Amino acid sequence: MLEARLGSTTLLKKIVDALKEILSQSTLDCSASGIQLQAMDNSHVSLVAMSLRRECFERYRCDRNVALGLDLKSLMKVLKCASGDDAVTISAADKADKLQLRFESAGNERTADYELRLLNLEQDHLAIPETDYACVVHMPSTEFARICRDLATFSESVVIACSKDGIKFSASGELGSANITLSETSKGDVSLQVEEPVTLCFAVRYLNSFTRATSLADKVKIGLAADVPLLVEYPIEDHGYIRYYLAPKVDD
Amino acid sequence: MQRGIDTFFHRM
Repeated sequence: MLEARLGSTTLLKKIVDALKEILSQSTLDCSASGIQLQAMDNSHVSLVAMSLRRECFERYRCDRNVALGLDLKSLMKVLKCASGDDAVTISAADKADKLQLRFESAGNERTADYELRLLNLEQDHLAIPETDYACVVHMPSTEFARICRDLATFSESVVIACSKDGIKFSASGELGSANITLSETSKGDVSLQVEEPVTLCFAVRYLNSFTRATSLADKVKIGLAADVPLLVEYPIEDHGYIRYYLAPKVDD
Repeated sequence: MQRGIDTFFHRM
């Protein structure tokens, strides 16, 4: 059986919020080491990989591997029944068809139990190769969200060009064009590690969906290499992450 | 042209 307790429901809400625009349904793979999720969006252009190691939880027990197929919108509806500072415990028996969620208020005066029906979902895991990114950029997650939002006004596509001088985001369309360049800052909120310059083009609406994870982390890590998917990674506290991968666009 | 993510990451 699985039993996993988080000190605050807010964290779980943020995680589900970061997933549910890209994925409507997905499977949580629970094992002794923690909870993982991997899924493509419906159009198979992007992929989300999430990991919450057991250290993320106040209490964690998983005797046998369990796969929990979830409808994320339904899960969010249940989470909305909790206060943000409630502790949440999720549990499921082996071969369960329901997920139990228990919310406990800070002083333990109120306990609320919910059950969520589980789904039988096809599991379609992809092997993500270890990639040596030619450019790795760290920047404030709010800055990345702002750039993606602003560039979506101009075009469906954004060109990301990274070199030792900076990372440049460009978009152009009928309205006009936009170019935003960030260079490395002395205070370290933007950092660039560049082995060789890379320029790639991406669909901005996926980038905007990824920024739903902004509230999870102050910093976002971006990995770029020629002709491989873009990596956008948000850490979750000290022992977890959400990684989004986005296939580049190529010239017709 | 938009490529699919599964042209980069293959099914296990």
